[in-house]
Amino acid sequence: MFELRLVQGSLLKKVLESIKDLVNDANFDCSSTGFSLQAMDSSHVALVALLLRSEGFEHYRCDRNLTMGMNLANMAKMLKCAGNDDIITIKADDGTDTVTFMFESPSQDKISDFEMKLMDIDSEHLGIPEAEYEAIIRMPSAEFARICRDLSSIGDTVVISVTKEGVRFSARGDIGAANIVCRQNATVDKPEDATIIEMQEPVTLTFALRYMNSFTKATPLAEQVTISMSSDLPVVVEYKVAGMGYIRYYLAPKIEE
Amino acid sequence: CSSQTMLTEFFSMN
Repeated sequence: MFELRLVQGSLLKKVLESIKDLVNDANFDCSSTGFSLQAMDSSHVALVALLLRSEGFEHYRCDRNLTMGMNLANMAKMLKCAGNDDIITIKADDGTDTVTFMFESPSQDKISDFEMKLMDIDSEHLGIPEAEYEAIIRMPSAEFARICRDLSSIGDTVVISVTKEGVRFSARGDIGAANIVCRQNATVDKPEDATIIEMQEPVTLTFALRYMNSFTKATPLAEQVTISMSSDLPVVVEYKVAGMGYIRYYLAPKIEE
Repeated sequence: CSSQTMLTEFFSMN
């Protein structure tokens, strides 16, 4: 039997909104560690890794490891039926091919349950080694989303370049070119407004903006985003999920031919 | 002109 209960159900709604455009079907792995997922987009260019630790839930029971294959668009449809203040419970019994989502209003005067069919998914799990990154940028997530959105009206790709001067986001297209430079700024009133750049080596990498824009769907989850880069390695774009875990997106770089 | 690499070029399949 597997059961989790999350009082702040809106977090789960936001998590689904952050991954459903990137991945169609995915296996959720349930274990004593927590509720997790690793899935690639259909072209094997981007990957999303989600971890919600068991300690972050108000109630978490997992008698044995369980993999639940779900269509994320359908799961998002069901979670959309939960109110933003609702408590969400996810339940699955051993040996059944369904999962139940239960939504309780804060005053307990409305209780809904939605049952969804599970599916068998052949998942390709990638082994991602721990890496020391040459440059790590922490910046306001809304600012990063704004930059990706603005640059996608100029071009299809973004060149991200980290130097001692700061981090430069550049795009080029038929109508012209754009450069946005963000400098380190740690002297802000609120820590969530800070931009911190840790650089061991200067790094320049090119990425498809379509994927970067898709990652920024996670912006409502966290005030800050962390972008980790090394030469010739996929970038990691990470959003923390309120003391419970993270969503990490990996994106393979474009290379000059 | 640039070409798109794939994640499987960097990470191994488990």
